[in-house]
Amino acid sequence: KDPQNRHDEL
Amino acid sequence: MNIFRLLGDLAHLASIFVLIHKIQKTRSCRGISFKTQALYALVFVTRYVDLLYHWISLYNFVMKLFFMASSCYILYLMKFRYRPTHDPSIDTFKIEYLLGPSFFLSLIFNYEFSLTEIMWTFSIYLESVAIFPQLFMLQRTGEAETITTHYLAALGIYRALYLPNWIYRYITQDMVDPIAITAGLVQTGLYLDFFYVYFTKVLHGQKFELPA
Repeated sequence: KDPQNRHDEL
Repeated sequence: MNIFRLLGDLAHLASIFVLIHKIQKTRSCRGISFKTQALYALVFVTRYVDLLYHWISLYNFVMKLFFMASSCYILYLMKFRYRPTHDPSIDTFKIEYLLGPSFFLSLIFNYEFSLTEIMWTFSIYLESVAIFPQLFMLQRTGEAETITTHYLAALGIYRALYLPNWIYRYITQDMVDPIAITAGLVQTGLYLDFFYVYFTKVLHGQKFELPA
């Protein structure tokens, strides 16, 4: 599963 | 956003301000590894290309821009402004050993085999080991200016605080990011020796010195 919302992390 | 990530980001921000302050106050980049700083600049540029096509939030946008700009500014300070104070003869860690494996691992272990995803994954792997040249330098000289240790502590605390952030996100959002978590554990682990000396000596007013 691709944790898409990881891109809100720096 | 949660408190762990916010504090982590603020620690990261603080580390950069401390580093710039150290260079300008002592008018020297002695004790700072140029290689580590160059790797961080590469980490930010490869990770934050999503600025060009993916809007998340103003906070996210400003922070990403700041990290890219400040890392390039630090490279400028070290390479031009205070060049004579940088001694390449003690900054000798071979970064090929970090760049190569990070690149190949990102080709194998990623979420999607696309250019931007591989760049993101590469940046995560590279960040986890980018501190190596700096720690290697510290090991060679055996001591550090106190302000430099504050910089390193803030930088280490930043990634350490991302660990409770991931636990929190797993509980509240059911989100698991194995790539970032693995790299984050490695990155935090690399600081353990340093943290030990920092918390037991430097914070008690003693100089940062490694046992001979």
